[in-house]
Amino acid sequence: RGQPQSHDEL
Amino acid sequence: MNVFRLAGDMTHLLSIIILLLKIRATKSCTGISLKTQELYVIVFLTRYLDLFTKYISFYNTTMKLVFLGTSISIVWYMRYHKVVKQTYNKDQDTFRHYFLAIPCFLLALLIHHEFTVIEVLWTFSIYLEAVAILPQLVLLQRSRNIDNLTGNYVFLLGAYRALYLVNWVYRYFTENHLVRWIPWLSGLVQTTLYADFFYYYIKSWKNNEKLQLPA
Repeated sequence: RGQPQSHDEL
Repeated sequence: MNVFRLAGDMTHLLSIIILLLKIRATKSCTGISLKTQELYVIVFLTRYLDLFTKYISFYNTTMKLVFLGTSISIVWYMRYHKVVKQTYNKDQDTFRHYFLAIPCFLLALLIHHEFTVIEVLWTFSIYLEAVAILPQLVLLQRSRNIDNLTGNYVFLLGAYRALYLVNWVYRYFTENHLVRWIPWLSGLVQTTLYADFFYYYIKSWKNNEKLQLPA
């Protein structure tokens, strides 16, 4: 599942 | 940003501040696992690689710098400060934390969202954070008496990820059911590892007695 994860959390 | 995530971040920040206060005020790190602190530095370093390449918000960047700075300074105090390092329970803090890091890294190589350096290392940091508390919990079981600051530190550390779980539930329902299996399952494992500590911590708080973990 190549969902580019937007790492907006810490 | 939602209130659960903000509460989680503030709880996490508070736990680190309590630990720094304990070390600086008492010039002692008795009962604190250096292994766990070193794992946290690795967690933050591998998680915040995009600190300078991806700007999310002032809050996000500031908190990342604070978490990196405080976790590195805690390891510095425990390793190099002439007074504090004498109080480190070297002979009790024997957990082989590389036994934790290596499987997490291999797992990140196998299970991730996309196979890029940033993403695999980010995934590694998620898996590693889930188990990073183990050396600390083992040390607490070996320590005869756990001082209040250390107990509060571990409690808040466990509570922050529990609040993140609530944040993920909230985001699932408010952000068109976006699924994030990796942090969700890791966060669940992480919080579950604190279960028995939470039980004894709340029991000691209710009965107003010294916190003691069964050996």
